[in-house]
Amino acid sequence: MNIFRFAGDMTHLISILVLLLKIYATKSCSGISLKTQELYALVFLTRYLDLFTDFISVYNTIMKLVFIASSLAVVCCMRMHRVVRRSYDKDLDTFRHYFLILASFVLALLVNEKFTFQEIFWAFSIYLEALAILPQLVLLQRSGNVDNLTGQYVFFLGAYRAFYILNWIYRYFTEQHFSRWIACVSGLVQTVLYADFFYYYFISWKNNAKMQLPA
Amino acid sequence: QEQPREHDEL
Repeated sequence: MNIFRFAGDMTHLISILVLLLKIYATKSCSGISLKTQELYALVFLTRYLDLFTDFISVYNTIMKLVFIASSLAVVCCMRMHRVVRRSYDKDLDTFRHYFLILASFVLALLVNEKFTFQEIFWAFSIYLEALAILPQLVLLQRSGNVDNLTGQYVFFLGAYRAFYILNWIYRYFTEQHFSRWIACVSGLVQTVLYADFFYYYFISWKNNAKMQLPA
Repeated sequence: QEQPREHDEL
């Protein structure tokens, strides 16, 4: 464990807490893409298949459980909760996310570390995570204005993978056999997808104005 | 240096 990875995990945890805060405090999920939440639940369920077979550390196990439980809780809340589900922007959240699932799975069959069940699903989860934010970014683009908590949620969600890139650079220089090129390339793509969001987020923060995405 | 465990990251 290094400081970059720990910072990344904490940033990821903060993004989840901000999302839960937004939904429970405002009893609304407006501006949140249910499709992105479903993709993230799938990412965690397919990445942590080794949850009960490979014990790495208490921290690792607890964080995996937190990520799986929180992503499923958000999806269930957005689908079932009678108050929250009414505020879902159903007609704006129309990204065809099934194509992202299909593309990630095909790519995982072609490019993986080992052609085994667990490795293919691990690579699938890495590729899917890189693309999972697209429905959310499209939804924000369409709705134009971004409320503070939603903006912070997306910002922290993007920032966590940037910390992981620093972690991979650090591990590359400090560990002989370290090579995680699948995660590195995918993590880079993931972070780049946030580039324009980060730009407009920074502009709104600098001008202390409400965040506006160009329609 | 022991081989780092596969997928020891979240």
